[in-house]
Amino acid sequence: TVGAVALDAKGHVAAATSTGGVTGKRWGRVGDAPIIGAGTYADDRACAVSATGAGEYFIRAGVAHEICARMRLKGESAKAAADAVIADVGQLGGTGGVIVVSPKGETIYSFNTPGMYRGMASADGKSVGIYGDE
Amino acid sequence: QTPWKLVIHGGAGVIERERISKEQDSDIRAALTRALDAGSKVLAGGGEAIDAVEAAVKVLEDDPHFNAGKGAVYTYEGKNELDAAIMRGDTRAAGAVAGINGTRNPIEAARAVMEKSPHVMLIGEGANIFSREQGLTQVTPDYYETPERKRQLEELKANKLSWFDVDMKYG
Repeated sequence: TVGAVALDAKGHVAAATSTGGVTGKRWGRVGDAPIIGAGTYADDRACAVSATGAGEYFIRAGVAHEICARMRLKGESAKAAADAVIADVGQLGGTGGVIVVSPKGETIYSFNTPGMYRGMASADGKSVGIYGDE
Repeated sequence: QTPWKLVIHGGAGVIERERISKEQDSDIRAALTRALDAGSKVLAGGGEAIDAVEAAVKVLEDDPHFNAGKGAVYTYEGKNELDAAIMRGDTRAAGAVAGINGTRNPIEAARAVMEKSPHVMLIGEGANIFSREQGLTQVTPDYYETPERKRQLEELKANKLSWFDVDMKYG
């Protein structure tokens, strides 16, 4: 799964996610990526989220919307909200990660897997990472 | 003006140094950098976040290292079924497609659903027809094929592993 979230100069956020799903899927299986609110969500009042992971768990946790809702209604930071929701996914037995950007300019990764292909950019520069300890 | 920001991912899972060659490591980092460059170009020029995320995702869809577009994993029947979604935060307009094939960049199909239809999600052959009607670039099924994805499917079938055991790079 691949994805991107962005904050533009006008203060608007957006999210996009694209995937092939899981190897050997059958019966028309669909994961979280195209489910608005599970794998993808954007709301200028809170944040934009794109997820990658074991899709069924992300659907059950409503991951992307849940992160935005925690930020909007509880006033949590992007990091606190994302870590809490990924922890919840872990409690259910799922693994994966999210990327988040907020209108305030917060940019975070949160994942409970050993690694995640990822990158971040701003006017100050850019960085990419693969392994968990980078 | 708000300082622009862009974050991307190319999948998560059991990604460890001993399982990735130096060449693969280098290629993956280069692709991630190209995706950042594509999105950054939009944002640095004063463009919209929605255009930036689409531009970044298209780069990753076109790169065979990632499970999306070219390089997508196989279904049990040896086909590719692609899913994508896009959403803008200012209006909460959203579009998604599921189980499609034939569209080179599924994220374009998701955006077309958002902007050119009254719906949020289209699936299967109906979504394929919609994509063609919108004039999006179409490809033949062999476009998505990569030897590594075929090997992963064969390994799954041979070992009767669960879906999540083969590669552990999720989608």
